[in-house]
Amino acid sequence: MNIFRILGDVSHLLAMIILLVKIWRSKSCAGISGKSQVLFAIVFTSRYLDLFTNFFSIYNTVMKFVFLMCAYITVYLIYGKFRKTFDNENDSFRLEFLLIPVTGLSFLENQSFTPLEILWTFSIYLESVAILPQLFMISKTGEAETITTHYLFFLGLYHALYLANWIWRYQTENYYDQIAVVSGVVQTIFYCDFFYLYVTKVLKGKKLSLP
Amino acid sequence: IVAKTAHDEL
Repeated sequence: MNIFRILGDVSHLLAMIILLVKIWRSKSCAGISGKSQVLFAIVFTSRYLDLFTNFFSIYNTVMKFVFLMCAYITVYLIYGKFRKTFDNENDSFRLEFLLIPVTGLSFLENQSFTPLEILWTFSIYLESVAILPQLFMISKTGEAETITTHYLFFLGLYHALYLANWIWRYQTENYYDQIAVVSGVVQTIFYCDFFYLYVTKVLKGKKLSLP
Repeated sequence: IVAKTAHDEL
């Protein structure tokens, strides 16, 4: 495991914890797209089915378990405990526009045509677009709470670090996984616009609001 | 290129 990979995982975990703490402390999930969070829960569920079939390391098993728990707790807080604060009106991204192409593509373009492998591929493709309902919500309302932008920043940073991890692995192990790399690049591109706003506005102490 | 046998990343 290289430094980019471990920092990527830490960023990912930090992003999820920031979101949970934000919701828990403010007792509100205002500004958070429940749809994106449901998609992430589906992503982890379909990807980590190998918890039952493969053992890699204690680290791998524990992290997968923690990621799954974070995702499910977040969904529960949004649609359960704090559902009165959930902004259903502005969370209006049509999920079928993501789920249908992603499902189709995972059947067409995968490493091997087996149930677990198709589900893994589905999870990789879905993860690359899962944040779109959240970004759509921000563009619709025209603003985001600063803490929400920190969440998005660490989520984007995770992807950027994973790209560095793949370059590193390609150089040192001659290893690469085309499906993961292409999806990772696509996903990181979605964050570029946000990164720009984050650096030019949020880091200078301003709230993220769109003109 | 190493043949991929399993997904060891998160």
